[in-house]
Amino acid sequence: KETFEGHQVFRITAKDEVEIRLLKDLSEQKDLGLDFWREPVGVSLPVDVRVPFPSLQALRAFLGYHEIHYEIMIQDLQDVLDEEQEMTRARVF
Amino acid sequence: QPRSTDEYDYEHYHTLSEINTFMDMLVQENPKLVSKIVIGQSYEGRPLNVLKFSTGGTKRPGIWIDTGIHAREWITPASGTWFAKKIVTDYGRDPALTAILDKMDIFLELVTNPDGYEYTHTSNRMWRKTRRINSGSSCFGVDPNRNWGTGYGGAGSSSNPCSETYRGPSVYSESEVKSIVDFTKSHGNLKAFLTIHSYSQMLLYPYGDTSTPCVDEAELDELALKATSNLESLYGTKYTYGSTFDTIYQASGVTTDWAYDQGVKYSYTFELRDNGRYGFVLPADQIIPTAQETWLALMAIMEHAMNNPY
Repeated sequence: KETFEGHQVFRITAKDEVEIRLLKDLSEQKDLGLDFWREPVGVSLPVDVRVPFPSLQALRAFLGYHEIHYEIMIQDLQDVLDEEQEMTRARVF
Repeated sequence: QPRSTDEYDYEHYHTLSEINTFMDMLVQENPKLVSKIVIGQSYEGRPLNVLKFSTGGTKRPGIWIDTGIHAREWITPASGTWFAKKIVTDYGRDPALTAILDKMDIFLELVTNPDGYEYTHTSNRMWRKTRRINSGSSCFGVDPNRNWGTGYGGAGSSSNPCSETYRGPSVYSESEVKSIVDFTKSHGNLKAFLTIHSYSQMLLYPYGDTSTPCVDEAELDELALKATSNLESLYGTKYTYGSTFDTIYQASGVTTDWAYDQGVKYSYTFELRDNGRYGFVLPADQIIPTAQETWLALMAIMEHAMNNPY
């Protein structure tokens, strides 16, 4: 069973098309293992991306270097999933 | 296990087998209104179950609703289950729904991608696609919302089996898709086609593959405004609406484009809420409010389809 300890979900807001292009290039880098929940499509829509723990540092550095704004939407995905499982188990009992 | 659909816990997410049990109970409790049709089998051999709500007649104008086509979007089958119970509860009580069912049939496929959904419960909660084994690749699965005939192979899909938007080895290669195609063609009288995804709070109409407006854009846009306004009126959840291409991005081989090109005018994709906070892991305590608000939008579209026969 795949688990997601330390995975975070970033919500990135690009301010112009240059930043959108940078994010699209990023989505092509498969080694980072990024899972785009909402694709980079335009400045009017946020970009949500699940970041595996090993890639957190690299992504933060990339966004920092290009001064692309982001917030952390989910601090630790596994915590949220554990809670989801707990709710389901509680229901069963 | 709940012994009736009254006992079923709509405020929690459920496994595939629990949802299948719910369907059987609903049919058993409402034999004159609800039946279950198996329209095919998934890649791994699971039945593709569709609930049919009908008060009689043959080949009446129909409304198609599907949820769960993307496996990790758990809020959609959870909402669909609530819709199913709402239909049997409101028929004979709510004049608007009663009028719809006295003239039309409703077909509701709760778990359109059962292999993927089961996989999110057993192995990977973040899984999106089907579970097809892609020959020549170590990556599994096809995006069932890129496998349809209209725009298949376009730039809004990927030829890479490892991509989340992999279009598949050929059009309709996914039995989960082909079964709906065959059902739609054999029925031949569907008037609305509503496919429910999450998340991002949008109501999308054709086209996704091209920026060319569809012939009925003005009417679909006006109806989308009414539907999203009704939805927002309950809990203030704001939706944007428009053609897929204009509102999000180019998406090729998608359900809504195909349905529209089959002549089903009222074809929409719903992207349900996350309220900007949870993405695909919407907490279970938001299932019922999400289902309730979405139902208002569905009712607006179904009433419009009933009042505007074509």
